[in-house]
Amino acid sequence: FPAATSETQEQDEEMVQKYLENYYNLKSDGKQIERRRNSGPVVEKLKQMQEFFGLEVTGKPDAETLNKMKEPRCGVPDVAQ
Amino acid sequence: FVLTPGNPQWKDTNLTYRIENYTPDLPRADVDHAIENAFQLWSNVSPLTFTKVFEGQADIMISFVRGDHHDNSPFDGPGGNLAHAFQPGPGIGGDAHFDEDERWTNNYLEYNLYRVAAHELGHSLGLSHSTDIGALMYPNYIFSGDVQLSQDDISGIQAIYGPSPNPIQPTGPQTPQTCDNKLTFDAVTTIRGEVMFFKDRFYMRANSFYPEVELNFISVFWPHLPNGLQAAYEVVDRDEIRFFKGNKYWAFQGMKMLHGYPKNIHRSFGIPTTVKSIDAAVSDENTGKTYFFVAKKYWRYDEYKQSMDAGYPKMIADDFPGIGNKVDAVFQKDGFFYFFLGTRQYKFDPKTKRILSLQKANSWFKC
Repeated sequence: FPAATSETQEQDEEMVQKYLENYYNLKSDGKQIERRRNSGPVVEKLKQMQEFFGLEVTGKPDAETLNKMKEPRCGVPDVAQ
Repeated sequence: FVLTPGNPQWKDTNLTYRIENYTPDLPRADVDHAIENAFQLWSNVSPLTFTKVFEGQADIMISFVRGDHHDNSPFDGPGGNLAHAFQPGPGIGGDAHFDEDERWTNNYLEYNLYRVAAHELGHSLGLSHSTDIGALMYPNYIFSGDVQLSQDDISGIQAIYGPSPNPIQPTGPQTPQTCDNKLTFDAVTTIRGEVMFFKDRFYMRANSFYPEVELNFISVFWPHLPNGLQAAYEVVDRDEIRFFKGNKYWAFQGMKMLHGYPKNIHRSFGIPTTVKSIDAAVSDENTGKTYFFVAKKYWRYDEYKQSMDAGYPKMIADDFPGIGNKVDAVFQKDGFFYFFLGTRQYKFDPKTKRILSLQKANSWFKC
Protein backbone atom coordinates (compact mmCIF):
# COMPACT_ATOMS: atom_id res chain seq x y z
CA PHE A 1 0.00 0.00 0.00
CA PRO A 2 1.64 3.26 -1.06
CA ALA A 3 1.96 5.89 1.63
CA ALA A 4 -0.48 8.74 1.35
CA THR A 5 1.04 11.92 0.00
CA SER A 6 1.17 14.93 2.27
CA GLU A 7 -1.40 16.61 0.03
CA THR A 8 -3.83 13.73 0.56
CA GLN A 9 -3.17 13.84 4.28
CA GLU A 10 -3.95 17.54 4.38
CA GLN A 11 -7.15 17.00 2.43
CA ASP A 12 -8.15 14.22 4.82
CA GLU A 13 -7.45 16.41 7.84
CA GLU A 14 -9.56 19.16 6.37
CA MET A 15 -12.34 16.71 5.69
CA VAL A 16 -12.23 15.32 9.23
CA GLN A 17 -12.32 18.83 10.66
CA LYS A 18 -15.27 19.84 8.47
CA TYR A 19 -17.14 16.61 9.14
CA LEU A 20 -16.82 16.97 12.89
CA GLU A 21 -17.84 20.62 12.72
CA ASN A 22 -20.88 19.78 10.61
CA TYR A 23 -22.14 16.73 12.39
CA TYR A 24 -20.57 16.65 15.83
CA ASN A 25 -20.74 20.31 16.76
CA LEU A 26 -16.96 20.67 16.88
CA LYS A 27 -16.14 24.30 17.50
CA SER A 28 -13.77 25.58 14.86
CA ASP A 29 -10.96 27.91 15.82
CA GLY A 30 -9.75 28.11 12.24
CA LYS A 31 -6.82 25.75 12.84
CA GLN A 32 -6.31 22.38 11.23
CA ILE A 33 -6.30 19.29 13.38
CA GLU A 34 -2.99 19.02 15.15
CA ARG A 35 -1.10 15.87 14.34
CA ARG A 36 -0.11 13.38 17.03
CA ARG A 37 -2.80 14.73 19.23
CA ASN A 38 -4.22 12.05 21.48
CA SER A 39 -6.70 14.00 23.54
CA GLY A 40 -8.88 17.05 23.20
CA PRO A 41 -12.15 17.80 21.45
CA VAL A 42 -11.22 16.41 18.04
CA VAL A 43 -10.31 13.03 19.47
CA GLU A 44 -13.42 12.98 21.63
CA LYS A 45 -15.66 13.84 18.69
CA LEU A 46 -13.92 11.26 16.51
CA LYS A 47 -14.53 8.64 19.19
CA GLN A 48 -18.22 9.61 19.32
CA MET A 49 -18.45 9.28 15.56
CA GLN A 50 -16.67 5.91 15.52
CA GLU A 51 -18.84 4.55 18.31
CA PHE A 52 -22.00 5.67 16.52
CA PHE A 53 -21.06 3.91 13.29
CA GLY A 54 -19.86 0.76 15.03
CA LEU A 55 -16.25 1.33 13.98
CA GLU A 56 -13.26 0.54 16.13
CA VAL A 57 -13.06 3.43 18.61
CA THR A 58 -9.52 4.73 18.22
CA GLY A 59 -9.99 8.49 18.22
CA LYS A 60 -7.84 8.50 15.07
CA PRO A 61 -8.93 9.20 11.52
CA ASP A 62 -8.00 5.74 10.23
CA ALA A 63 -8.91 4.51 6.75
CA GLU A 64 -12.22 3.01 7.80
CA THR A 65 -13.26 6.22 9.55
CA LEU A 66 -12.26 8.34 6.56
CA ASN A 67 -14.22 6.08 4.22
CA LYS A 68 -17.31 6.40 6.39
CA MET A 69 -16.94 10.18 6.45
CA LYS A 70 -16.75 10.26 2.66
CA GLU A 71 -20.12 8.55 2.24
CA PRO A 72 -22.93 10.93 1.20
CA ARG A 73 -25.37 11.51 4.03
CA CYS A 74 -28.21 13.44 5.51
CA GLY A 75 -27.35 16.95 6.66
CA VAL A 76 -27.55 17.87 10.29
CA PRO A 77 -30.05 20.62 11.03
CA ASP A 78 -32.52 18.20 12.50
CA VAL A 79 -32.98 20.55 15.43
CA ALA A 80 -34.74 23.80 14.74
CA GLN A 81 -33.61 26.56 17.05
CA PHE B 1 -33.43 4.25 17.13
CA VAL B 2 -32.78 7.69 18.53
CA LEU B 3 -35.40 10.32 19.28
CA THR B 4 -34.65 13.97 18.59
CA PRO B 5 -33.35 15.61 21.79
CA GLY B 6 -36.23 17.07 23.78
CA ASN B 7 -38.60 14.57 22.16
CA PRO B 8 -40.40 17.08 19.91
CA GLN B 9 -43.58 15.74 18.32
CA TRP B 10 -46.66 16.85 16.45
CA LYS B 11 -49.68 17.28 18.71
CA ASP B 12 -52.12 16.70 15.86
CA THR B 13 -51.75 13.38 14.08
CA ASN B 14 -53.47 14.67 10.92
CA LEU B 15 -50.72 16.59 9.15
CA THR B 16 -50.52 18.51 5.90
CA TYR B 17 -47.66 18.83 3.45
CA ARG B 18 -46.94 20.96 0.41
CA ILE B 19 -44.35 20.56 -2.32
CA GLU B 20 -43.20 24.14 -2.87
CA ASN B 21 -41.16 23.51 -6.01
CA TYR B 22 -39.96 20.64 -8.16
CA THR B 23 -36.56 19.36 -9.18
CA PRO B 24 -36.00 19.39 -12.94
CA ASP B 25 -34.27 16.00 -12.59
CA LEU B 26 -37.55 14.08 -12.59
CA PRO B 27 -41.05 14.45 -14.06
CA ARG B 28 -43.34 16.18 -11.58
CA ALA B 29 -45.49 13.09 -11.28
CA ASP B 30 -42.45 11.09 -10.17
CA VAL B 31 -41.62 13.65 -7.49
CA ASP B 32 -45.24 13.60 -6.28
CA HIS B 33 -45.15 9.83 -6.24
CA ALA B 34 -41.84 9.62 -4.34
CA ILE B 35 -43.00 12.07 -1.66
CA GLU B 36 -46.44 10.47 -1.33
CA ASN B 37 -44.89 7.03 -0.97
CA ALA B 38 -42.40 8.30 1.58
CA PHE B 39 -45.24 9.67 3.73
CA GLN B 40 -47.15 6.45 3.31
CA LEU B 41 -44.31 4.43 4.78
CA TRP B 42 -44.70 6.32 8.04
CA SER B 43 -48.52 6.49 8.03
CA ASN B 44 -48.71 2.72 7.51
CA VAL B 45 -47.09 2.04 10.87
CA SER B 46 -48.44 4.88 13.05
CA PRO B 47 -51.62 6.86 13.75
CA LEU B 48 -50.32 9.70 11.54
CA THR B 49 -52.09 10.81 8.35
CA PHE B 50 -50.73 13.14 5.70
CA THR B 51 -52.76 15.30 3.33
CA LYS B 52 -51.24 17.11 0.40
CA VAL B 53 -52.17 20.78 0.03
CA PHE B 54 -51.36 23.03 -2.92
CA GLU B 55 -51.22 26.48 -1.38
CA GLY B 56 -50.54 28.28 1.88
CA GLN B 57 -48.58 27.06 4.86
CA ALA B 58 -48.56 23.30 5.47
CA ASP B 59 -47.11 21.56 8.49
CA ILE B 60 -44.35 20.06 6.36
CA MET B 61 -43.07 22.23 3.51
CA ILE B 62 -40.92 20.44 0.96
CA SER B 63 -38.52 22.21 -1.35
CA PHE B 64 -35.53 21.70 -3.64
CA VAL B 65 -32.87 24.30 -2.95
CA ARG B 66 -29.15 24.68 -3.44
CA GLY B 67 -26.27 26.30 -1.60
CA ASP B 68 -27.17 28.87 1.03
CA HIS B 69 -30.94 28.82 1.23
CA HIS B 70 -31.25 31.02 4.31
CA ASP B 71 -31.83 28.49 7.04
CA ASN B 72 -28.34 28.66 8.57
CA SER B 73 -27.46 25.29 7.06
CA PRO B 74 -26.23 25.81 3.50
CA PHE B 75 -25.91 22.88 1.15
CA ASP B 76 -22.51 22.01 -0.21
CA GLY B 77 -22.85 21.29 -3.93
CA PRO B 78 -22.89 17.79 -5.42
CA GLY B 79 -22.34 14.87 -3.01
CA GLY B 80 -21.76 15.40 0.71
CA ASN B 81 -25.00 16.61 2.25
CA LEU B 82 -27.98 15.42 0.25
CA ALA B 83 -30.87 16.83 2.26
CA HIS B 84 -31.97 17.88 5.70
CA ALA B 85 -35.15 18.32 7.66
CA PHE B 86 -36.27 20.10 10.81
CA GLN B 87 -37.85 18.61 13.88
CA PRO B 88 -41.62 18.97 14.50
CA GLY B 89 -42.69 22.50 15.29
CA PRO B 90 -44.23 25.66 13.86
CA GLY B 91 -42.73 27.65 10.97
CA ILE B 92 -39.68 25.90 9.58
CA GLY B 93 -40.35 22.97 11.92
CA GLY B 94 -41.00 19.75 9.99
CA ASP B 95 -39.78 21.23 6.70
CA ALA B 96 -37.61 19.10 4.42
CA HIS B 97 -35.03 20.55 2.04
CA PHE B 98 -33.42 18.59 -0.79
CA ASP B 99 -30.12 19.74 -2.30
CA GLU B 100 -30.83 20.68 -5.91
CA ASP B 101 -27.15 20.22 -6.70
CA GLU B 102 -27.74 16.47 -6.43
CA ARG B 103 -29.15 14.43 -9.26
CA TRP B 104 -32.46 12.99 -8.04
CA THR B 105 -33.61 9.70 -9.51
CA ASN B 106 -36.43 7.19 -9.30
CA ASN B 107 -34.12 4.18 -9.66
CA TYR B 108 -30.96 2.65 -8.19
CA LEU B 109 -28.74 5.46 -9.49
CA GLU B 110 -27.67 8.11 -7.01
CA TYR B 111 -29.70 9.62 -5.46
CA ASN B 112 -33.07 7.95 -5.15
CA LEU B 113 -35.54 10.65 -4.10
CA TYR B 114 -38.00 8.24 -2.47
CA ARG B 115 -35.22 6.81 -0.30
CA VAL B 116 -33.93 10.20 0.82
CA ALA B 117 -37.44 11.62 1.35
CA ALA B 118 -38.40 8.66 3.53
CA HIS B 119 -35.39 9.38 5.73
CA GLU B 120 -35.96 13.14 5.93
CA LEU B 121 -39.62 12.73 6.82
CA GLY B 122 -38.51 10.61 9.75
CA HIS B 123 -36.74 13.75 11.02
CA SER B 124 -39.84 15.84 10.26
CA LEU B 125 -41.76 13.52 12.58
CA GLY B 126 -39.26 13.60 15.46
CA LEU B 127 -36.73 10.85 14.82
CA SER B 128 -33.00 11.45 14.90
CA HIS B 129 -30.28 9.29 13.33
CA SER B 130 -30.25 5.60 14.15
CA THR B 131 -27.12 3.52 14.64
CA ASP B 132 -28.83 0.56 12.93
CA ILE B 133 -27.38 0.33 9.41
CA GLY B 134 -30.55 -1.41 8.26
CA ALA B 135 -32.76 1.47 9.40
CA LEU B 136 -34.01 4.20 7.09
CA MET B 137 -32.89 6.63 9.79
CA TYR B 138 -29.24 5.62 9.46
CA PRO B 139 -27.53 8.88 8.44
CA ASN B 140 -25.62 7.71 5.35
CA TYR B 141 -27.18 7.12 1.95
CA ILE B 142 -27.58 3.43 1.20
CA PHE B 143 -30.01 2.23 -1.44
CA SER B 144 -30.64 -1.49 -1.48
CA GLY B 145 -33.19 -1.59 -4.28
CA ASP B 146 -36.25 -1.26 -2.12
CA VAL B 147 -37.32 1.31 0.45
CA GLN B 148 -38.85 -0.06 3.59
CA LEU B 149 -39.01 0.78 7.26
CA SER B 150 -36.98 -1.56 9.40
CA GLN B 151 -38.26 -2.75 12.74
CA ASP B 152 -35.97 -0.14 14.30
CA ASP B 153 -37.74 2.68 12.40
CA ILE B 154 -41.16 1.30 13.32
CA SER B 155 -40.23 1.01 16.99
CA GLY B 156 -38.94 4.60 16.86
CA ILE B 157 -42.01 6.21 15.33
CA GLN B 158 -44.32 4.18 17.57
CA ALA B 159 -42.35 5.30 20.62
CA ILE B 160 -43.42 8.85 19.71
CA TYR B 161 -46.94 8.44 18.35
CA GLY B 162 -48.08 5.02 19.54
CA PRO B 163 -49.04 1.98 17.51
CA SER B 164 -50.88 1.86 14.22
CA PRO B 165 -54.69 1.74 14.45
CA ASN B 166 -54.49 -1.25 12.11
CA PRO B 167 -55.62 -4.38 14.03
CA ILE B 168 -52.65 -6.25 12.57
CA GLN B 169 -49.58 -4.45 13.82
CA PRO B 170 -47.02 -3.90 11.05
CA THR B 171 -43.55 -5.25 11.53
CA GLY B 172 -40.34 -4.62 9.65
CA PRO B 173 -37.14 -6.48 8.86
CA GLN B 174 -34.56 -6.79 11.58
CA THR B 175 -30.93 -6.14 10.88
CA PRO B 176 -28.88 -9.28 11.59
CA GLN B 177 -26.80 -9.16 14.75
CA THR B 178 -23.53 -10.94 14.07
CA CYS B 179 -23.29 -12.29 17.62
CA ASP B 180 -26.92 -13.39 17.85
CA ASN B 181 -26.98 -17.06 18.91
CA LYS B 182 -30.00 -17.56 16.67
CA LEU B 183 -28.32 -16.17 13.55
CA THR B 184 -28.77 -18.28 10.43
CA PHE B 185 -27.54 -17.68 6.88
CA ASP B 186 -29.09 -17.72 3.42
CA ALA B 187 -25.78 -18.41 1.69
CA VAL B 188 -22.04 -18.43 2.39
CA THR B 189 -19.15 -18.38 -0.05
CA THR B 190 -15.49 -17.65 -0.34
CA ILE B 191 -14.65 -14.58 -2.42
CA ARG B 192 -11.04 -13.99 -3.35
CA GLY B 193 -9.74 -15.51 -0.16
CA GLU B 194 -12.36 -14.07 2.18
CA VAL B 195 -15.55 -15.66 3.43
CA MET B 196 -18.81 -13.75 2.98
CA PHE B 197 -22.07 -14.60 4.68
CA PHE B 198 -25.43 -13.52 3.26
CA LYS B 199 -28.67 -12.90 5.12
CA ASP B 200 -31.73 -11.03 3.76
CA ARG B 201 -30.44 -7.69 2.39
CA PHE B 202 -27.08 -7.95 4.11
CA TYR B 203 -23.65 -9.47 3.84
CA MET B 204 -21.31 -10.11 6.75
CA ARG B 205 -17.58 -10.34 6.29
CA ALA B 206 -15.02 -11.34 8.87
CA ASN B 207 -11.54 -10.20 8.00
CA SER B 208 -8.53 -10.75 10.19
CA PHE B 209 -7.29 -7.22 9.39
CA TYR B 210 -10.31 -5.62 11.06
CA PRO B 211 -11.48 -6.23 14.59
CA GLU B 212 -15.18 -5.80 13.76
CA VAL B 213 -17.28 -7.95 11.45
CA GLU B 214 -18.32 -5.83 8.49
CA LEU B 215 -22.08 -5.78 8.00
CA ASN B 216 -23.54 -3.92 5.07
CA PHE B 217 -26.03 -4.17 2.26
CA ILE B 218 -25.40 -6.68 -0.53
CA SER B 219 -26.21 -3.83 -2.92
CA VAL B 220 -23.05 -2.00 -1.84
CA PHE B 221 -21.01 -4.52 -3.85
CA TRP B 222 -23.61 -5.97 -6.21
CA PRO B 223 -26.44 -3.51 -6.92
CA HIS B 224 -27.91 -5.87 -9.52
CA LEU B 225 -28.48 -8.74 -7.10
CA PRO B 226 -31.83 -9.34 -5.43
CA ASN B 227 -32.15 -9.59 -1.66
CA GLY B 228 -32.66 -12.94 0.00
CA LEU B 229 -30.12 -14.96 -1.96
CA GLN B 230 -30.46 -18.72 -1.59
CA ALA B 231 -27.03 -20.03 -2.54
CA ALA B 232 -23.62 -18.81 -3.66
CA TYR B 233 -20.32 -20.34 -4.65
CA GLU B 234 -16.95 -19.36 -6.04
CA VAL B 235 -15.14 -20.96 -8.97
CA VAL B 236 -11.64 -20.04 -7.89
CA ASP B 237 -9.95 -20.94 -11.20
CA ARG B 238 -12.16 -18.54 -13.09
CA ASP B 239 -12.26 -15.88 -10.36
CA GLU B 240 -16.02 -16.10 -10.59
CA ILE B 241 -18.77 -15.94 -7.97
CA ARG B 242 -22.25 -17.23 -8.70
CA PHE B 243 -25.31 -16.21 -6.73
CA PHE B 244 -28.62 -18.09 -6.83
CA LYS B 245 -32.22 -17.14 -6.19
CA GLY B 246 -35.17 -19.12 -7.50
CA ASN B 247 -34.41 -20.48 -10.97
CA LYS B 248 -32.00 -17.64 -11.77
CA TYR B 249 -28.32 -17.14 -11.11
CA TRP B 250 -25.93 -14.22 -11.53
CA ALA B 251 -22.18 -14.44 -12.17
CA PHE B 252 -19.61 -11.82 -11.15
CA GLN B 253 -15.91 -11.24 -11.29
CA GLY B 254 -15.37 -9.18 -8.17
CA MET B 255 -18.02 -6.48 -8.33
CA LYS B 256 -18.50 -6.70 -12.09
CA MET B 257 -21.50 -8.66 -13.35
CA LEU B 258 -20.62 -10.84 -16.31
CA HIS B 259 -22.42 -10.31 -19.59
CA GLY B 260 -25.73 -12.06 -20.18
CA TYR B 261 -26.80 -12.61 -16.59
CA PRO B 262 -29.04 -13.52 -14.88
CA LYS B 263 -29.30 -16.93 -16.50
CA ASN B 264 -31.54 -19.89 -15.91
CA ILE B 265 -30.28 -22.75 -13.70
CA HIS B 266 -32.10 -25.40 -15.71
CA ARG B 267 -30.61 -24.46 -19.06
CA SER B 268 -27.11 -23.67 -17.75
CA PHE B 269 -26.49 -26.59 -15.43
CA GLY B 270 -29.00 -29.18 -16.57
CA ILE B 271 -30.83 -29.12 -13.27
CA PRO B 272 -34.34 -30.61 -13.77
CA THR B 273 -37.18 -28.12 -14.15
CA THR B 274 -38.89 -29.69 -11.14
CA VAL B 275 -36.22 -27.99 -9.02
CA LYS B 276 -37.46 -24.50 -8.24
CA SER B 277 -34.44 -23.27 -6.29
CA ILE B 278 -31.05 -24.28 -4.91
CA ASP B 279 -30.60 -24.47 -1.13
CA ALA B 280 -26.81 -24.34 -1.13
CA ALA B 281 -23.85 -24.78 -3.47
CA VAL B 282 -20.11 -25.22 -3.22
CA SER B 283 -17.39 -25.84 -5.76
CA ASP B 284 -14.48 -28.04 -4.73
CA GLU B 285 -11.49 -26.13 -6.01
CA ASN B 286 -9.34 -29.27 -6.04
CA THR B 287 -11.60 -31.29 -8.32
CA GLY B 288 -13.62 -28.67 -10.20
CA LYS B 289 -16.80 -30.40 -9.04
CA THR B 290 -19.68 -28.23 -7.92
CA TYR B 291 -22.29 -29.60 -5.55
CA PHE B 292 -25.86 -28.30 -5.67
CA PHE B 293 -27.94 -29.13 -2.61
CA VAL B 294 -31.71 -29.23 -3.02
CA ALA B 295 -33.85 -30.52 -0.12
CA LYS B 296 -32.64 -34.09 0.67
CA LYS B 297 -30.70 -34.53 -2.58
CA TYR B 298 -27.64 -33.17 -4.28
CA TRP B 299 -26.37 -32.91 -7.85
CA ARG B 300 -22.73 -32.76 -8.97
CA TYR B 301 -21.63 -30.55 -11.83
CA ASP B 302 -18.25 -30.61 -13.56
CA GLU B 303 -16.93 -27.08 -14.07
CA TYR B 304 -14.33 -28.25 -16.62
CA LYS B 305 -16.69 -30.29 -18.79
CA GLN B 306 -19.50 -27.85 -18.05
CA SER B 307 -21.98 -30.66 -17.66
CA MET B 308 -23.79 -32.46 -14.88
CA ASP B 309 -22.14 -35.72 -13.78
CA ALA B 310 -24.12 -38.88 -14.48
CA GLY B 311 -25.85 -40.75 -11.68
CA TYR B 312 -27.22 -37.75 -9.85
CA PRO B 313 -29.16 -36.69 -7.84
CA LYS B 314 -28.03 -38.65 -4.83
CA MET B 315 -29.15 -38.48 -1.23
CA ILE B 316 -27.21 -36.03 0.95
CA ALA B 317 -27.46 -38.46 3.85
CA ASP B 318 -25.65 -41.19 1.87
CA ASP B 319 -22.57 -39.20 0.83
CA PHE B 320 -22.42 -36.57 3.56
CA PRO B 321 -23.25 -38.69 6.60
CA GLY B 322 -24.54 -36.68 9.55
CA ILE B 323 -25.31 -33.58 7.52
CA GLY B 324 -29.02 -34.24 7.47
CA ASN B 325 -31.76 -33.46 5.05
CA LYS B 326 -31.60 -29.82 4.17
CA VAL B 327 -28.64 -27.48 3.97
CA ASP B 328 -28.89 -23.69 4.30
CA ALA B 329 -25.41 -22.88 3.05
CA VAL B 330 -22.01 -24.43 2.45
CA PHE B 331 -18.52 -23.25 1.55
CA GLN B 332 -15.08 -24.78 1.19
CA LYS B 333 -11.95 -23.63 2.99
CA ASP B 334 -8.58 -25.39 3.29
CA GLY B 335 -10.05 -28.55 1.80
CA PHE B 336 -12.93 -28.82 4.26
CA PHE B 337 -16.61 -28.20 3.64
CA TYR B 338 -18.47 -26.09 6.19
CA PHE B 339 -22.19 -26.88 6.19
CA PHE B 340 -24.76 -24.56 7.77
CA LEU B 341 -28.06 -25.95 9.04
CA GLY B 342 -30.02 -23.42 11.05
CA THR B 343 -27.87 -22.21 13.91
CA ARG B 344 -25.45 -25.17 13.56
CA GLN B 345 -22.32 -25.48 11.48
CA TYR B 346 -20.53 -28.72 10.61
CA LYS B 347 -16.91 -28.96 9.51
CA PHE B 348 -16.83 -31.87 7.09
CA ASP B 349 -13.88 -33.69 5.53
CA PRO B 350 -14.92 -34.68 1.99
CA LYS B 351 -12.02 -37.15 1.74
CA THR B 352 -12.96 -39.24 4.77
CA LYS B 353 -16.66 -38.31 4.60
CA ARG B 354 -16.66 -37.52 8.30
CA ILE B 355 -17.85 -34.60 10.36
CA LEU B 356 -14.88 -33.15 12.22
CA SER B 357 -16.60 -30.61 14.47
CA LEU B 358 -19.89 -28.94 15.29
CA GLN B 359 -20.01 -25.20 15.99
CA LYS B 360 -22.46 -22.31 16.10
CA ALA B 361 -23.26 -20.91 12.64
CA ASN B 362 -21.67 -17.56 13.55
CA SER B 363 -18.41 -19.05 14.88
CA TRP B 364 -16.41 -17.08 12.28
CA PHE B 365 -17.38 -13.80 13.91
CA LYS B 366 -15.27 -14.22 17.08
CA CYS B 367 -18.18 -13.38 19.34
